[in-house]
Amino acid sequence: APAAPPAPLGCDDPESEAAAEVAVSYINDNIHHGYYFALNRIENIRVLPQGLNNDIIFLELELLETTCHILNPTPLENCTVRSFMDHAVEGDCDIKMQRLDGKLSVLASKCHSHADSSKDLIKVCPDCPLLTNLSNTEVLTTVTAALNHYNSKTADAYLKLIEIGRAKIQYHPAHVVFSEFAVAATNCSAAEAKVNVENCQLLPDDQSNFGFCTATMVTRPSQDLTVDCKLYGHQVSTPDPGVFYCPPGQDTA
Amino acid sequence: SVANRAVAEVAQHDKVPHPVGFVPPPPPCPGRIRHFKI
Repeated sequence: APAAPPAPLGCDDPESEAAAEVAVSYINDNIHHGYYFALNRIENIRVLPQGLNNDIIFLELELLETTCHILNPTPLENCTVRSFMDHAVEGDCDIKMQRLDGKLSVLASKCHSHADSSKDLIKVCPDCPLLTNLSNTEVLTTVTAALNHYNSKTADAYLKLIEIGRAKIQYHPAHVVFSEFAVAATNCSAAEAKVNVENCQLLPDDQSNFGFCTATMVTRPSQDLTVDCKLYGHQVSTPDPGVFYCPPGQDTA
Repeated sequence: SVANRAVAEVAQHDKVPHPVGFVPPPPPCPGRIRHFKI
């Protein structure tokens, strides 16, 4: 009699978790904008035996955005998942994998990311700021003012904007714009940039020094701007800095 | 009433009681939530 088929894998089985770990690592290695994602839940797993020691695995994963921008060299396990109150962004991914002689590899993946429901957040926290479009005029104004302010105060390298990662606006009790953006050092000092900013170029990839800034601009009842930037230090590999931003809600394959 | 009792006895017989301390296994999917429910 033929052998009985193996019992289907459960989503919390060690084999499923091992596959999910490989898949999340693959997804994060292929993100070109925004923040790293961490696993929240394995939604489903199906294993299709192809022959001896050869399986095709279909995984459905629910991911959550972390606070680590992709230019941040911090290992994923040390990155904090954004809280619900921070208006979390989730990612739903379908991944096709192969397990050949016990070795897992990703054959294909498709992810869709989107912000959690604003209505759900407002129910819990009526005054919490909500995520807004990255091309919002107030957001662009805040980022420009913040970077100019930072560059005017530092004697170090002149920083250029790489991409805006996140932006939120709070309307009550004060009108506040919160933004986060990635930057990179140029070959100019801030003083040199004042003379001719056009001459300031990003450093070559192998000398790049990226950083990350947070800025808060209050416009009502009074006006105030605060900005904080941290440089990560020299890194070897870099993404393509040619595109400014990639808002949540885009499919990637 | 005899027929009714027979049916009732069969139904009772099919129901195997769980041993003391039995915890039903969790559904195989979806898996556990690591951070928070969306």
